[in-house]
Amino acid sequence: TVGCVALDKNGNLAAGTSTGGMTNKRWGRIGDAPIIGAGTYANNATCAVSSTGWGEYFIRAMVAHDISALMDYKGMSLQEAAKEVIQKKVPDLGGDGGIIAVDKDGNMVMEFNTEGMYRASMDASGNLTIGIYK
Amino acid sequence: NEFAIVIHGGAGTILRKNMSPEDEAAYNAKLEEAIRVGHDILKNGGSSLDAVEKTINVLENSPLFNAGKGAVFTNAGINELDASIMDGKNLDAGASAGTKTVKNPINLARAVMEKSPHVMLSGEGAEQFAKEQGLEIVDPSYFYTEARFKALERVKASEENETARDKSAFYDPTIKDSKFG
Repeated sequence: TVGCVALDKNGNLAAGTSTGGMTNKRWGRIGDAPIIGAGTYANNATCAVSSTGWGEYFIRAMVAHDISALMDYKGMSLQEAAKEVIQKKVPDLGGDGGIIAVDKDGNMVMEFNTEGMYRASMDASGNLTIGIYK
Repeated sequence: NEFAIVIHGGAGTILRKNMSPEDEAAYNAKLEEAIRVGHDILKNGGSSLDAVEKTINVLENSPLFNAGKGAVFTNAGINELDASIMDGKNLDAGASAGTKTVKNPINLARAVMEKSPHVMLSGEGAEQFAKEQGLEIVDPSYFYTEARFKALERVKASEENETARDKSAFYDPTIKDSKFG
């Protein structure tokens, strides 16, 4: 699974996710990547999120929308909301994975509870971060 | 930040000890190539939607990631691809699931969002829509990579072993075979 979230100069947020799914999957199994609210979500009022993880749990936890909702209804920061969902809600269900996100102010988050996540971020000044391991 | 971009290439049990320096360098290089495509679009005043689509295209076109070329295989030994995109400006969204011949599924998801009255299309209908929208259609073999196919064979073998092992638990010497129930 691959994903991207972006904030543009007009203050618009967007999120996208693309995947080949799960090895050896049968019966037309679909994971969270194409499910709006689970694998992908964007709302100019809060944040843009793209997920990668154990699809069944990311659907049940509605991960991407949940992070936006925690910001919207509980006033959490993007970092706090991402931590709450990825380090608590998803593992409590038995799932694992991670998200990338950016909020309306350009704050960037890469939160995951697995050994690693291929990830990179770049801000307006061109500061680049690339990571693979925890 | 006035603008910003973040990407991922998947999460999981990615351990330093399991990755050669060459592989690590290849992943780092591809991640940097992809994020610079999107950053340039944003820096030049482009839209976040364009940045998301073009950045993901780079990752879909690389065999390194489980998306587009390099996708994993289903039990039937084929590649079924899914994608979704969302516009924070108006909560518009598009998604496609289970396509086998659309080269860049994220482009299809965006076409569903912008050129259809729906949010999600799947399977043959999604493929039909992709053709009507003039998106690049490829032979399913385009998505094949040796590494992912071998991964499928490993998973199947381990599954069969398990069944074999379970089956041996029911071995009945009188019929010299296994019987269940």
